[in-house]
Amino acid sequence: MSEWTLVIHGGSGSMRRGVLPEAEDEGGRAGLEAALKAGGAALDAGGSALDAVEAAVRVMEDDPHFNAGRGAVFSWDGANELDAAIMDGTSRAAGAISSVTTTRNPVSLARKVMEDGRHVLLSGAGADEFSRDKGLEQVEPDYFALAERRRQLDEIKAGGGFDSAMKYG
Amino acid sequence: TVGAVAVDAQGHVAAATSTGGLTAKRWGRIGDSPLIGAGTYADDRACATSCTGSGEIFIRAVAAHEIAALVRFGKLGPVDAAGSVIAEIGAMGGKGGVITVGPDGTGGWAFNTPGMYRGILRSGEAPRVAIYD
Repeated sequence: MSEWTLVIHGGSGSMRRGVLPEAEDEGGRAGLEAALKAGGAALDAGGSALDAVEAAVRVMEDDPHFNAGRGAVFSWDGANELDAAIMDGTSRAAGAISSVTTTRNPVSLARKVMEDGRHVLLSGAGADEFSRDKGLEQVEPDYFALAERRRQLDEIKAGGGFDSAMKYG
Repeated sequence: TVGAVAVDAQGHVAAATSTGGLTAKRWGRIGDSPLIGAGTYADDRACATSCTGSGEIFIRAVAAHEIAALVRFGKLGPVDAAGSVIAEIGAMGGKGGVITVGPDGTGGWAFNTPGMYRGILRSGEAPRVAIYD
């Protein structure tokens, strides 16, 4: 086989047409195309599927249109807590992280967990410490925070909480 | 939630998922995305899958691994398997979607919510993206 395929999804946190402003719609489409381009470039260069999925997800993590990395939603306590996972179908090696707060690209931290090989899922402050030990790019928590996401949190808290929160996942 | 699945020129598959979770999540809530088998799974003998949606339902359905099992043992194609699992998730009260691809390049998506942003690119073809379409 000499051909490859890349498929992506990118959630904005809005579930209804009409709620999404036109500029956000256009930005989301542009972000998806950029992610496909990044992953496709890796595959065109002979890279692995693993390289491609990491490259594509990193683009969407950096793009504020999506609920991951920069642009992630807020927790009840007003923090951006990030989760990610990656898995290699060849060996079924896998790595995952949850509730990290300072790693710019959580998917790359998940890959470091996988490549380290001792564990599959690290969480919280320990995962942040592992990230620093592995030399991944660190950012201040404010890097992830956007005003629109804060507004969504405020709206949900004003409405009483969890049920209405399903709009923004 | 964002995610990607791919099959490379050697026929190997991989999956990745990344998310901020659910707005106003409390008590250390974790969804399906970082749980291997629930929100993310890859197996060259079946397919690679990344999920987005009602995390608690995807966890209970072990969605990504269930799709792989339907491909490996049930002999379904990845997209048909994905459709079956999304239908089951809907019956459990869940909403969301998955992307999936097999080692032979067969792939696509299944979802039961109108707003899943998605895209696909195959070698030698133009990219296709869709929102609500």
